[in-house]
Amino acid sequence: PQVEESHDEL
Amino acid sequence: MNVFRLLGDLSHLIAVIILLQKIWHTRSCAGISGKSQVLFALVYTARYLDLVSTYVSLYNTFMKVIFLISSYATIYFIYMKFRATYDRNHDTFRIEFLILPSVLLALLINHQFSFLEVLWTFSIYLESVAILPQLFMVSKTGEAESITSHYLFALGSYRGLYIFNWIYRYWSEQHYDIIAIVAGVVQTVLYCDFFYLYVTKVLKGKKLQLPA
Repeated sequence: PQVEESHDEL
Repeated sequence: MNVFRLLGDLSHLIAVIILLQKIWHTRSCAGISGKSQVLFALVYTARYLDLVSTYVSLYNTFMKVIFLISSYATIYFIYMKFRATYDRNHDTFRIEFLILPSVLLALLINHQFSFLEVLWTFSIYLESVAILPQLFMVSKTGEAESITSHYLFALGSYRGLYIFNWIYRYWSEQHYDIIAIVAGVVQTVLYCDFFYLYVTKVLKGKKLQLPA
């Protein structure tokens, strides 16, 4: 799965 | 950013404005589940801790601050300022049965076993079920004020619109976050019963009556 460097969604 | 996510965030913003406006103008939180609001405050606190560490955009920061302030303001109204109007007897959902499984699941299934990431994952799982006490309360009282059902419709639409955002982002950016998507689908499905009643009843000017 896509490892999120930072979550850009609220 | 895409139109679906923007509409979703605006729908979320409208929901919190409707709720605060309802409580402030009627000076009453009758029919509102304090437990769901506690869960939402927990969700946004756990998810928006990155406010101090990561700057995404002015919009992102502004909305996070708004959702944090509004969730705590709502709790203040329910449990302090207008606590006499809080319907404690109908707000009886055991939220520990939502919090603990979310904690366990976040520890087991996450993208990365780091403090902020596990907290983010916990907030995603908890948000998907945070509305249950409110829906449970409406089913127990058997009805909801129309303003409360508008609040629920806006709140349910927010994550429903996010699903279109995730489809769009997968198609256009090959970006997807399976945890957010699965939880978001679960969250939206939980509203389906309510959405049906809202469209068939409230929009026709009738009162929202849930089969108790």
